Amino acid sequence: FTIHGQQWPYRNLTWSLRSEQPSGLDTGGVRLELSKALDLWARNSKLTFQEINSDRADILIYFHRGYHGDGYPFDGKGQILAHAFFPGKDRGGDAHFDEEEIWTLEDESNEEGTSLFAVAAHEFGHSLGLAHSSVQGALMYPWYQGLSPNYELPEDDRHGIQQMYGAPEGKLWGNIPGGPLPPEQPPPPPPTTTTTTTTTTYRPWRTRPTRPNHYPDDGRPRQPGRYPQKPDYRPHKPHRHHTTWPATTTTTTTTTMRPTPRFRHRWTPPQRDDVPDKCDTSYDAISIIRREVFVFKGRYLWRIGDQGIYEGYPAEISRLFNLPSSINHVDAVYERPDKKIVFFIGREYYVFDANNLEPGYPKPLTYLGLPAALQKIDGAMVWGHNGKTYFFSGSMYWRFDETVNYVELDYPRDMSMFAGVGNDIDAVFQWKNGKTYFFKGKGFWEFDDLRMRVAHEKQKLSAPVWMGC
Amino acid sequence: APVSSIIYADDKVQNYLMRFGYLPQTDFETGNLRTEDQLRDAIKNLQKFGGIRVTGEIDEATKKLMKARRCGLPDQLDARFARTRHKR
Repeated sequence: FTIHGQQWPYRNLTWSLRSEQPSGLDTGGVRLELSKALDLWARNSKLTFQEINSDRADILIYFHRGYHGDGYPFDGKGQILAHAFFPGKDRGGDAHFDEEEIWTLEDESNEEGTSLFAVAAHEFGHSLGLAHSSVQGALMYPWYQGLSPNYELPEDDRHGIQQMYGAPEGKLWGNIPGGPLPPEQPPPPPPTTTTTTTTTTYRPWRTRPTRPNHYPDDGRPRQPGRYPQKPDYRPHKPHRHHTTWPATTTTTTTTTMRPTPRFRHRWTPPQRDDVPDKCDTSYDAISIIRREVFVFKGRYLWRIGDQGIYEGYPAEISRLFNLPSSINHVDAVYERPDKKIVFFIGREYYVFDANNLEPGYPKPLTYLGLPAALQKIDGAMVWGHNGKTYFFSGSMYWRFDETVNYVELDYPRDMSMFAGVGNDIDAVFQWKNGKTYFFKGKGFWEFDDLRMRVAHEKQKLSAPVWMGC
Repeated sequence: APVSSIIYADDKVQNYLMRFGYLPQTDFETGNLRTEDQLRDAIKNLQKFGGIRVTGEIDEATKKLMKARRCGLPDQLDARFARTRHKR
């Protein structure tokens, strides 16, 4: 037997069937089969299982078909029958059955059918922490073997479950009649993990000392020292022809200081209270556009060039890209191989040719082949490793074929492929050093593309590295 | 002598080996090319785990095993680093 990951920290587990009349079967009959399958493990350990009608149960049981949102799509009748998740929060412990199988309940014999009891007993082994076993005849053997009535748990599986949860109280060891009582099981040693720490120091960003902000906003970086030094604040002189000497003088003093604009645009930094603090914020999106790093947060963006953050940022996104004024954040941004810039906002996406929105946009995400149920895209990038485009959302990711403008078959897949990153990322992008960076909260991971896992388990804080704080 | 069936291991076979943990799943993304040895090792592992004769070939018994009904979880949960292991 093989134990995988953690075990349940308590012994009295709850379960709940969350599908009505799965595969057209009688719900009561299905619940009976599931209960019998759980009882198989209860009889051979200290575990107890209580059925409740709640989606907060430890083990939730669903019947799905095809793609059902967890990155492990079913394949219709035959081959893949079901899968389950190892103990843990959220989906941990849940078991999913392929609704398109011909499931048989107790005593139904059907050559073509698949015994729900047999498969459920196997999947619940995963829900409790057991992985597959190569022992033929073991319940945790991965290939379907059917089960005989009055089935008892084979020895291989019994050893596994009792190593994790202890033998049942008062039960003779290993069901050997008259045998010795089982010794008190010491708790299994915690899984040992070896951690290697590599420290990478980054050249901190230099921030230019703040200067008056009056330089043209044409996007080109200015060399230090070439800024105009002083604006021209001289008050206006009344025009000669208009001077009059009133007999009575009333003096009202109003002082207007109006700069004389030297450049076509005069840009003032946003003074609103929703301006994000660059040293203390997560990011909505981050992307390389025209070889510069653009970081998006709320209605604002920063622009980072070789010399660090450009002066005068954050600036409102709408200053550079004419997005509808109602937009107050973006979810993900990336620059396509054809240099068009794509913004993902909610269930729609916008395509820009430089600063200009292409006609016909926004369009729904379904145009790209993404499921209608998808609420938003967390991150998008063109992955230098293979030149493919990837979209990330929740616990799944898609690979996108730019040539046909549609996601590829065989996707989505589970985020665990990008080991260490976890679900629900904030942003992802590939920097000019060719490395991939995933962002979540106020930190980020550098990703090792070859080993497909984060280079170091612990996140680094984003602000010192990317914002020069 | 029969032509080596490894040469004829098509996508379905390789996808099966990746899906159930006998080849690194990361190959889905990295597109790393497999060596003949890797494929052969993967098939031997599958035959060993499945309890059928270990030949390293995609023979009839192996084809039958690959069609059989089964659980969707991988059999080898740390195959992700299988490549690394090969390197060592």
